[in-house]
Amino acid sequence: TLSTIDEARLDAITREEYSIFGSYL
Amino acid sequence: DKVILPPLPHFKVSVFKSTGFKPKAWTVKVPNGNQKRESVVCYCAKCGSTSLDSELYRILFGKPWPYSDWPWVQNLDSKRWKGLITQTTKWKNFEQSPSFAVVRDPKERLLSAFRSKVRCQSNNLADRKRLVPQLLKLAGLSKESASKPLDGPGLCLNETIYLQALFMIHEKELQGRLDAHFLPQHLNCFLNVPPSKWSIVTTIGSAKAICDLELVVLGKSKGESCSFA
Repeated sequence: TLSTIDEARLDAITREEYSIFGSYL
Repeated sequence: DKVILPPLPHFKVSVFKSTGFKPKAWTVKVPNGNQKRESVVCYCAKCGSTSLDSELYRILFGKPWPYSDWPWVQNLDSKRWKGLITQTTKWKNFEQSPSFAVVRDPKERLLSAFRSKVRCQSNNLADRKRLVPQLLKLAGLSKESASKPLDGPGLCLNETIYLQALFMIHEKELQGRLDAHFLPQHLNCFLNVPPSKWSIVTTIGSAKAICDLELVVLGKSKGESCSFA
């Protein structure tokens, strides 16, 4: 389980990828 | 308890493209009567690429990859592929050829890269030796931020430092210089062509991923091995 800060960083660095091809996952 | 981070800057893909980076996409040319059927396949590192390369070999040659030494199945430009595959360099008229791209959930992929490449109980010590210093350097973190592994030489990272390093690299807009295992997926297969222009965009977990690969490469699917374990 990630800590809240780790989770926030992971969210931030993957946000653009999800916006571009998230619908294909 | 939610942590609010400052927003990351908007990465300028156009500037990255001007660096001359070439996406690792592959043009497959299969004899088809007097002509050749041409297709494009692309998958990111940590997206099941080794398994997909093995399946591609089976599709093209009708047998499993028979070699156990270098060059490995992933070296798609080796002589073992009999010249059927070349790195894609032309992206004009892309939509005229069938195409196949594999994506993976971005969070799952980055955490998988952590487990196999940089953590202190890593699967690949040679990659860790190379990749940990690269990540630290790009992030501007000192070697003291890293840990000493018990299972080999060099340095390793814990999860917090790994994600901090990646965040700092994105903050500095240096993500285009990341190794393929950490490079955002939209900077590879989709750098020149958006997902909507690929014939098939799928995940390794899709039950018909291999059927789709066969369909794109051969123009038909034999219906065998359609599920992908």
